[in-house]
Amino acid sequence: ERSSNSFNYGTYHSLDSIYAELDHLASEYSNIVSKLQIGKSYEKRPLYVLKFSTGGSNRPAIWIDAGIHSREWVTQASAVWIAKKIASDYGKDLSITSLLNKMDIFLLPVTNPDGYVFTHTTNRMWRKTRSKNQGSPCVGVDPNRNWDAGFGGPGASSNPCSDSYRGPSANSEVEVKSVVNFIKNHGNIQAFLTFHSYSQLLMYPYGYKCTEPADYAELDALGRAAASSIRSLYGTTFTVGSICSTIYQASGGSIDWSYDYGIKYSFAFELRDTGRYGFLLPASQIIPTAEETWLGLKKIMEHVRDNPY
Amino acid sequence: LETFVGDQVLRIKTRNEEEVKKLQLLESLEHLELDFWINPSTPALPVDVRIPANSVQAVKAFLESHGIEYSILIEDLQVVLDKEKQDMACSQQK
Repeated sequence: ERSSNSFNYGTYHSLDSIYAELDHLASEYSNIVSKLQIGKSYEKRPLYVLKFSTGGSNRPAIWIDAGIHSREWVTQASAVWIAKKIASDYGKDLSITSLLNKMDIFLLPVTNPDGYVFTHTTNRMWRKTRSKNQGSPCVGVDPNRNWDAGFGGPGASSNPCSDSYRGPSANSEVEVKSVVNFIKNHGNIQAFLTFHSYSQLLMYPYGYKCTEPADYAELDALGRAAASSIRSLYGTTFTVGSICSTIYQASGGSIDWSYDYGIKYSFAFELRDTGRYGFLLPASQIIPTAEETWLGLKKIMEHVRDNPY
Repeated sequence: LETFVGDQVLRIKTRNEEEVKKLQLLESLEHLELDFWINPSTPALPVDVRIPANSVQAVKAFLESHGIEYSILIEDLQVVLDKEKQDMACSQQK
């Protein structure tokens, strides 16, 4: 892979190293890539989004985020690989070129930077934010229970010491609030895609209730098409379904909020599971994981490109 | 830096709703400090749980006493974390 830098996409990196690579991508592909800051985390770390755009104003766009659960390192690593893939494929791959000639892509590779740094420096098992909970010695909120979608319902804990603590109120976490504000201010996001790991699931709403979404048929068919694209590379088999029917009822999740906000194409990926390491995927698995995920992501993005609403 | 020497991660295969419920009971026992990587939800999905070293025997005894099948996903968590750190250090040198 010809590149003017030595960033190794096949290993895990510190936050500073990832942020430096975002700068590098923005400078190496300055014709389509720019770096935005959409806010700051609780501990005042910048939340950086890469914008992939060939111009126009307020074009329909696709939102992708990774690493909302900080310990799931393969998601942040895959997002950085995918950022490079989008930038380097523009002008070469017909599908991506036609997509970027019509739409923009926004990619947030590290949604929970405080938690990510904490997993590198203090506790590798950390999954939540690092906000202080008033009246409790326990720190952090599960940022994927904090969205304004069935907030406080079943499948989230009211105990600040729990790993699935929902937080004192919806959007209490500045990391969540920053994404919500960005999406609302943009006003033309057509797809909301989020990376988690692991257990090989491709899920669509709902999690906070067990009723089918209005667009169930289309989302299910698109999810299955994406899953078969993923499987075509290394045979990794994803299960497709709604959050509630596939795993369990979980309130306050991001794709439930985005779907209820009107973003029809809302999906959550749970990336590969080698059956031996859970979310502690060895670095040797990063690139194969990113490559197969990319095929599923591309299938969804092509559908979004061809089915504006 | 928090270490996880002797912590084990078990993969538990539940056969029916009743066994799922037993695991949900286990999940509620906060003193065990269990870290569910995949929460008990449906018999179709495995349950993965990280168990602090000093709770490993108690949890295994609970599972065996209820005839719930499990395998060891990670024998000693700290070994995996040390390897991860080595990989990162070695790639940084490169």
